[in-house]
Amino acid sequence: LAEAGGPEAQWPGGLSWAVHLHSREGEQEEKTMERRADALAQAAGLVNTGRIGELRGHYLFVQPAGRKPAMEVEAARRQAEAVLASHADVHWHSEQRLLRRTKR
Amino acid sequence: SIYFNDPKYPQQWHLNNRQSPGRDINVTGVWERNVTGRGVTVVVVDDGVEHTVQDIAPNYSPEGSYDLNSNDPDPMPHPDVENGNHHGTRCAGEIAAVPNNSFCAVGVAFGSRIAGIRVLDGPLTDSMEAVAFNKHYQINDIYSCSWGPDDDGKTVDGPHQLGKAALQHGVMAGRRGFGSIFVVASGNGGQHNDNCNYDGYANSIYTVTIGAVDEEGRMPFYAEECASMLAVTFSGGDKMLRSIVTTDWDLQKGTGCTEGHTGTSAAAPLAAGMIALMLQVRPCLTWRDVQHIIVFTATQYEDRHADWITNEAGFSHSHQHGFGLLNAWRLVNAAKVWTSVPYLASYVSPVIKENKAIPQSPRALEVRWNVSRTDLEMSGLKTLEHVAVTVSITHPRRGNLELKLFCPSGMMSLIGAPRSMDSDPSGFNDWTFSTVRCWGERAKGVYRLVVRDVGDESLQVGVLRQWRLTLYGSVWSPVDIRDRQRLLQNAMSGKYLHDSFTLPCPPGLSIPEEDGYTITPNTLKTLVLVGCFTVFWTVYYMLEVYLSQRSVASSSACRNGACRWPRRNRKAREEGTELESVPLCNRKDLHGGEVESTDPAASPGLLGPEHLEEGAWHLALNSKGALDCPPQQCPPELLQDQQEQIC
Repeated sequence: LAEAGGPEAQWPGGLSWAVHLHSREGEQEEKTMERRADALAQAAGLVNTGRIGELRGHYLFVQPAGRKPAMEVEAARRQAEAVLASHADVHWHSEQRLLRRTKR
Repeated sequence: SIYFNDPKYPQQWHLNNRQSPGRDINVTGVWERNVTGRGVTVVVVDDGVEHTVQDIAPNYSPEGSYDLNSNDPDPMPHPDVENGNHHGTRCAGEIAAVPNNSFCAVGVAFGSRIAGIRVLDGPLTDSMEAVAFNKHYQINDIYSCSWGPDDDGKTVDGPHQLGKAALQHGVMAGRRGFGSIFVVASGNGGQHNDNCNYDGYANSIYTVTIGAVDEEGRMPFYAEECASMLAVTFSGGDKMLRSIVTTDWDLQKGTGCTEGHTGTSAAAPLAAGMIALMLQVRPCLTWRDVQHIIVFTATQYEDRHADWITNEAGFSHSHQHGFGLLNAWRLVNAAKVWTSVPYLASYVSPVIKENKAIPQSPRALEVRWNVSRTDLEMSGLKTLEHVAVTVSITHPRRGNLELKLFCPSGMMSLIGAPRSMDSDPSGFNDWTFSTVRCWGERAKGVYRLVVRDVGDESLQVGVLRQWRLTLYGSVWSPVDIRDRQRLLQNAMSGKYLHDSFTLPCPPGLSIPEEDGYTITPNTLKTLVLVGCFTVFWTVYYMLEVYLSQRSVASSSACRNGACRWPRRNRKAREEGTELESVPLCNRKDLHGGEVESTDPAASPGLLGPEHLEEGAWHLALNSKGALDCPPQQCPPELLQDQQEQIC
């Protein structure tokens, strides 16, 4: 259920990455891209929560739910980074960090 | 002639200033002509909107709203310890507070619809910003964002990769392709010598950056100077001056009305409301049209402290006030007669590697780039809109740097102001500064970037590593600009501001919104629980029926082929102590005669419940005791009728 919340349901405190996939020639179907994103997330040990807003080809991957010790979290981060950095499908990726924003 | 019974309307000096005539947004004439923002939706991206407040509820748009902090469709603010989550509600009231409800105040665009996206009341990431900027972007026309990176005079930050992509996607695909309008507050870092060119939201070409002036027309203590600010409008000033009266939340200490809304936060929503008025009279204005109209109509005014300079195109700009005060009458009349600016043309220079030392003041490093006619041929770019410079500089103390850009006309823009509080040692890494001061000027010519170090000589010298020039504009020539200025001047009498004059508008594109997660987790959980509950009771009930039938079938009466189904106790049925189930059986008189159904549709031999009148139901199943008893031993009340069901 937490995974079904989509990218809007973010930041339960775990790691998350935004990923921009290369779009393949002739690839029109959103579902095809979604499947590629699912496979990529799985390869990185993450869960694909879905497309980020209206940005085609951009997906949010999060760490699977469940408390983990810090060492495991760090290992998971390294694994995810390694996979995303080297995967042919990934155009761009970035670990999500908190932003400071102030009301004016 | 405008009158409202809202008790605080007379104190809304920014709408109609009777104490200091002219020191308001000049909107009453627009209202008199029935331009109120009807048909336009403005969304406040903030800490929530209390849409149940009397002054907001009638204009609230749930379709345009969302709560990204709690992941549900309702952007109601949450009470907090600091009593601070009233911000979005106050901004919303400025835009669309309902008039003539004898409550509080009136909004600038009181005929528009107001939505809320709650995103500031919790952890915020780049991806969440990206979702917010495009949320319901075919419903929301204008996004009012009275927030940004810290205004502490030492932060350099803006939208990250996804936020930038979302802003760009918004102006390309939002609002049926005419482009979402993003209105941002320029920032409150004036006391820290901050400058909005260190804020990537404020210096973005995709946003309308609005600053503030106080009731006396002066730059308030909190306001920032900025070469990329488009215009200013009214807000609060120091303690002796009036602030903005608007709706407040009524949670915690709130009363539903406030007289204390201030900052550039209060200015941006007023601009958003005025843009809503523009969009009512001309819905097909593009995001660039809106910026052009602001540049063309904002009014320079007397302020000795401001460095007003008139550029080559005849537009006056000051770092303190942008192109001047927003004027609702001028904006709306200009919008009424505006035909769209041509496509966005741009020119990007190559990355110019310099690796040159930045000398101490008064000396300066000057680098140049010539943009020739040939360079602009492909795009057709003739006159400028935004001019951007992306630099990489190493320096041990970033705040000591000063950057000035000179357009071919000689117009100077202070794009990187020195900031005494910024001691960051990492310099600038591909940071983009921008200016609007060359708006309307010719694009061709030599651009000069002048960099100098205004700090202490004891520090290591800084180095300009590389820079790149980006020009945005259109194929409009300077003559076209002047023609447009004349056209607008002719419209300012208001003679076109009536229903019988309307320029044609294209319908816009049909762009479907991504709706992949219409079911929120909470809804999903509720549905699953209800489903489980239903399944459980279904299984339970089926078991009960099955076991009861088995029990009857195994009794001696049934083994002989005649099951006695006692007559149902109607009272018990009404009280709900009996189950309602009717077996598919023949009706047979106790005397052994078959009773045929009078319903020709009934299948012979079998009667379902639908073929039985209610009063004629002979209940098959009730209490266990009745099932187990042969007729001669059953309680008489169960054998009241001579007709029985025989299965």
